[in-house]
Amino acid sequence: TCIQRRILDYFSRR
Amino acid sequence: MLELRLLQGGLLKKVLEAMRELVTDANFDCSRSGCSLQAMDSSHVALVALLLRSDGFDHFRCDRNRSMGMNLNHVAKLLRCAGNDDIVTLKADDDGDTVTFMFESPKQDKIADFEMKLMDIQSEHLGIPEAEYQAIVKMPSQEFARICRDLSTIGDTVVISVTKEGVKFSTKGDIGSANIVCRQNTTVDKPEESTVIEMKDPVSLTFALRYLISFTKATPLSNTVTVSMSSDLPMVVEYKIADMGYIRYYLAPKIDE
Repeated sequence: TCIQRRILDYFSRR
Repeated sequence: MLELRLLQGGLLKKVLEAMRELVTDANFDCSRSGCSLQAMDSSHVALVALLLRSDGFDHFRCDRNRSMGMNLNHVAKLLRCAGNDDIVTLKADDDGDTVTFMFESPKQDKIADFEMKLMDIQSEHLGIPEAEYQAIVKMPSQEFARICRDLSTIGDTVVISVTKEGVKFSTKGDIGSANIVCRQNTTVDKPEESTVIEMKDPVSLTFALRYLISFTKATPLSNTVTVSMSSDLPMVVEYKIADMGYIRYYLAPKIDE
């Protein structure tokens, strides 16, 4: 199965 | 007082068309250095980052940092009332809750102004770390758009693999599968028609095609597109905006669990 990652998994809130 | 004047109003139209499919509401952040925007799509899978440097405008005055919330579809609709050759000026008072778009015909014989209400948008800024990418592909933007469109007739996802041989776009669907390979090609007469691959390590990532197709709405902004990939980062799809800045799209990959 293929999971769609999200931007917040990589970039943090500033 | 905020006053931004752009002789090429058509450029602003293209910028809005490049974003409005992905993002509905966003803050335009203006400071002395220019105008920027950062917003995620509603599913938080993609992020768009726009930069328009102040020195790219024909007149740029920003007395106080402003964050102006706008519905991008409304702005796009409004800009459709401007001719491609019109001079576009944006004006806003420091404390006002509206922005005025002024359109002047090139001969200055028609002047229109449209006032739009600003919105209060709660948006969070993300820190995008500086990164060294394993592979960077520069290619004609129309070619990239064509590949995304063609592959979407077969599948929903694309595997993009960069090796010494070139960059390969692959998809699979109910009716079959497709592979498109682009090799490095720097011998063409015009640099904007060349494909250049800078690779430190081979990389292969899977992405949802519908986001890539949204990104290609920026194709009219630039003859070339740059795709940067690393195995542990979102991909970056960048279109330069001549003499002014860029529009960058970040897209989180799909991963095998």
